Amino acid sequence: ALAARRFDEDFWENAEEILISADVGLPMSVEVVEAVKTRLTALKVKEPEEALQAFKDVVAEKLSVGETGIKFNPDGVTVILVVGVNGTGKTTTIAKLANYMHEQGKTVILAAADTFRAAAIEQLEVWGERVGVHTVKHRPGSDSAAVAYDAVEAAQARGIDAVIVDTAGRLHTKVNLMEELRKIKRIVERKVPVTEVLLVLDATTGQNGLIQARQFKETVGVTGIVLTKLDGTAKGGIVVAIEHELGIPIKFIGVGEKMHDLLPFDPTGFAEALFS
Amino acid sequence: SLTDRLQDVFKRLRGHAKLSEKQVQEVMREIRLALLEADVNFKVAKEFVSQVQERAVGQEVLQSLTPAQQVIKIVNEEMVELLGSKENAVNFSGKLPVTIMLIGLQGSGKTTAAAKLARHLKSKGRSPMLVAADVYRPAAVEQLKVLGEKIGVEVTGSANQKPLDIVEKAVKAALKAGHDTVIIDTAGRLHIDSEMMQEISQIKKRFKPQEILLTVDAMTGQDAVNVALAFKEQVDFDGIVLTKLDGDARGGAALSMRAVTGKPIKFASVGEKLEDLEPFYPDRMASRILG
Ligand SMILES: Nc1nc2c(ncn2[C@@H]2O[C@H](COP(=O)(O)OP(=O)(O)OP(=O)(O)O)[C@@H](O)[C@H]2O)c(=O)[nH]1
Ligand SMILES: Nc1nc2c(ncn2[C@@H]2O[C@H](COP(=O)(O)OP(=O)(O)OP(=O)(O)O)[C@@H](O)[C@H]2O)c(=O)[nH]1
Ligand SMILES: [Mg+2]
Ligand SMILES: [Mg+2]
Repeated sequence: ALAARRFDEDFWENAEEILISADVGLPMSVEVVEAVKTRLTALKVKEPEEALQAFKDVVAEKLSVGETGIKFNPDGVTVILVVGVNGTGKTTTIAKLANYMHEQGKTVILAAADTFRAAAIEQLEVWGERVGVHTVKHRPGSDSAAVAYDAVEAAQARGIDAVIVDTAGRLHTKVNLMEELRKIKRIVERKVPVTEVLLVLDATTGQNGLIQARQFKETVGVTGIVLTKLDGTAKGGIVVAIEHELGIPIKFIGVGEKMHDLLPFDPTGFAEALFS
Repeated sequence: SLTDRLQDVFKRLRGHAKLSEKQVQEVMREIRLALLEADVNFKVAKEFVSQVQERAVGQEVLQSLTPAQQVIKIVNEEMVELLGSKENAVNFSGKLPVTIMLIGLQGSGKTTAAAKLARHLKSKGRSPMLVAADVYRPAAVEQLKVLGEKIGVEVTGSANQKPLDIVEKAVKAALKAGHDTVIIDTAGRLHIDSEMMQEISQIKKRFKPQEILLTVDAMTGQDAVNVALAFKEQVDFDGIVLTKLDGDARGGAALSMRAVTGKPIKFASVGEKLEDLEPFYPDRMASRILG
């Protein structure tokens, strides 16, 4: 590309390294660089500052897939199923999301469907109390799908707008655990469609994040991503590859451990932070 | 796999008596690609590849009859050597109770690892006590208590006390009850949270743990280097516990952290059950990283 020749090899190598160090991954970084080169040629750009803006624009555009915001069920209870591998921040995100929806005037109850991990139910209950929403729970070790089903039934009985279902962390490589997730969704859908399946992804995750997204999407159909722990130093660049390949929108980002540390996803802000 | 890819490259380059600089770079690029794919930090990958190149060129393997195999052999050897360490044992010397502290980012697997270590040490004839010093996360103390109950290990701590006081009480109680080991679970924290980093520095200063272990999730990407360096510089630690190795993350973070901090990886956590803790095997890790 003609414009590319105005910038030397070092410039493009440096740009590629910024992307790689942000966990964008090598193949996607190459793709972004190519897209920028094309754009700079078309715009006849000469200044490095303008090139930087082109990088931010290309990344922001790649992340502007799909609709953000929770998709509500027009004819009944809105069910939000929250999934992801171990320790990514699902339970905490649910608390933040319940608070967010509460502040938007929605009534919400929580389903403690992680019946496996030590003190998982207690953890969600404490959060529920802090937010001011009810938590439906069974005994530890009981059937996760039954908890989710009961929560939807309770929401229907009381005219509650939404149920957010907390599930146990699970590695996408564990076939039986992924099958359990399918079962939870299937059982709930006997009552109402699950309008939102949120995959909670840790921003510190590297290339495995793309594999996680592929697997969870294939198993239970992911409608949105919440990218957590962006208050750390990790950039979460793997979402660029995820959105590019799978078209799953990022709906929210987690920026801390408190109830209010949840923000709607902003592609421009994300691209800005990636290059800062 | 990297072997296949290198074989393809060498197939294309066959018939050349001596590889040009550009052709050597083509071979090295495949290795760098494999490392980046495996989440090895890009600076560490660059350095590693240049070392491999030096050896490969120096040993003239690139012109040999089986160049791909020879290059892979060098890559594997370099990686096993870098990942390995002679200091993999837990330090049990010094006055009782031996104190072990787990630190790390949020969700990396500290609480589970603490319980696993307690179970492991108990099976080796030691008498551990678990200390729940995470007073922030909802039901963190309960979590450790439930795990402790499963393995018959006493757990002290409560969310209404300060971490320093919890540890002080625990050490006294341990000595009184005849426990020879105290394992401290701390709250997950960001390496850029100076207050929280101060907290574990203070615990270290006052109680001088014989072993401070940094738990790191095996799926951590490029940021692993920043995290490990920060924990080393602000608190310092003795070893790493790499967690969630039962997944399919390649685990390149292990190579990055070892290269940049020089700290050994002491344990591998390979599942959610309390028996899922293994010593770290550098050769297995090298094969995993190389795919
Ligand atoms: N700094 C930071 N910490 C977070 C964020 N989200 C969650 N955490 C922390 O990450 C840790 C794990 O959060 P959980 O909500 O328990 O994660 P989980 O996915 O439910 O974990 P499992 O159920 O065990 O799989 C906790 O210490 C949270 O406080 C975030 O956006 N920023
Ligand atoms: N599959 C798998 N899961 C693990 C492993 N180690 C821990 N976990 C799971 O990862 C999640 C987080 O583990 P915790 O022990 O709560 O992590 P933590 O570092 O104490 O979290 P915070 O205290 O919030 O910082 C839990 O769901 C654990 O069961 C492992 O080796 N393999
Ligand atoms: Mg949880
Ligand atoms: Mg913990």
